[in-house]
Amino acid sequence: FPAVPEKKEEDTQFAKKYLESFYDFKEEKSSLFKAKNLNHMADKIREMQSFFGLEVTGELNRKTLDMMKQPRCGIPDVRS
Amino acid sequence: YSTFPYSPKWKKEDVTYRILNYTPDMLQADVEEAIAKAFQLWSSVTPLRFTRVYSGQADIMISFAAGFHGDFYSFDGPGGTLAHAYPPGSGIGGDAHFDEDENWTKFTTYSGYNLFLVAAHELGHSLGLGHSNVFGALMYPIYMAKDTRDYQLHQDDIDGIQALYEPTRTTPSKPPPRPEDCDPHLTFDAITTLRGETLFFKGSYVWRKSPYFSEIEHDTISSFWPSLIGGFDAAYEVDKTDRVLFFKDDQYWAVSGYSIESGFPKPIQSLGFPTSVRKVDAAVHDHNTKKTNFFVGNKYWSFNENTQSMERGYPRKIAADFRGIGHTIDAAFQKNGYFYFFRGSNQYQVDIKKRKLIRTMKSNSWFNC
Repeated sequence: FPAVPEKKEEDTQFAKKYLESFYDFKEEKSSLFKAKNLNHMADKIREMQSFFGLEVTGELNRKTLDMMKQPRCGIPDVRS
Repeated sequence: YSTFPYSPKWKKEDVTYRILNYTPDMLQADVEEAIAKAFQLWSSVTPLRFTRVYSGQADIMISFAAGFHGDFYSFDGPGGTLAHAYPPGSGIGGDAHFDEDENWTKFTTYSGYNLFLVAAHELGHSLGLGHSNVFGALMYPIYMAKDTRDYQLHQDDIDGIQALYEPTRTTPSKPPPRPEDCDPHLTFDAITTLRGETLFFKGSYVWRKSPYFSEIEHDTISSFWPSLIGGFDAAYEVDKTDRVLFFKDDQYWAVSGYSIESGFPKPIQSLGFPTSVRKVDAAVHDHNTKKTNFFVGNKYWSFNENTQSMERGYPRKIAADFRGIGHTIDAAFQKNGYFYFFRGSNQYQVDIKKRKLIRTMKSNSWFNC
């Protein structure tokens, strides 16, 4: 079944935090940039999927989330 | 593999480290052993040498902390981020932090994280490596529970660290060849009994003579006590307490079998030596009198193991009380009512009670030469 909306939102927030910590993702705070943010986040998801050898879709699917929830080192995988 | 931007690295081969605090999840000796083994992984494939210091600033400061701990990267409670470390540099550069909210373990279990594995990864960062996307490499960012007995670095890790620090040049990945058992010029650093066996130490090696086997076993010291670097000055066993003490420079360690007692090393002054004594040449315990003789230069001290204090009237001259064995000693042990003293490639058998020289032999007479 599709994930219930609040679970989806929770996962999205978790993923944002993960991408900020390890993939140098910076979200534009202003709501004017909502579409731009979504694209930017999709790019960062693609970067993370590529690093871990997952299928590169840019979507926050189950496998990608599971990988994000693995215990890991706190150092970024890519850096500016 | 990857490195940090501009590939920072240590511009020297001798790097120091200091363990600032400990996790309550493990014995201190096990934490020290895990850290020492993690460093050994990297020193075995580079010219780097790691020395532990016990005070002041070290290049790599190792600590356990939870949540916010004074840098910009707070930890996040159990799971998630386990640890982090900084690339080589001054100040926080090189330091490694471990999340105390995790359960740290000596072995790989499913109820915690193997400190050796995580430390080996973090120290890779402390030396300048970034993350690797090679599954199975130590520098892969995700924790992989593995059997760590005889753990080997992945080729990707070796390629990465050797891109920063050229491959092992002067120090071959294995210690210099062990001297021949029957070399007539063989000398020893230290000798002790241990639970009925006799251990002969030289450099990073130990010869192990057991009453149960005719063969002499050859090992490296680190295979018994990974966090002890070789080159002991002296060693002796107090059989009644199943304790062996090792001396190196102005420090000493106590072990019981393979385990190093917590709280060690201690300064040799804590035994009662004056600060003028910077190292012990040899030590031997007389289990009849419960006294231990410490040999320093041409003198010796007597230490009462019961009262844990030096006896009055010492130091005394070795030549005055042990006739015929000369003025200084390299190593000593006691067996079957005799002291065996070693100087250079000679060995002197002395009757303990009469302090009388019985005979002189070659130092390696115990090796069935």
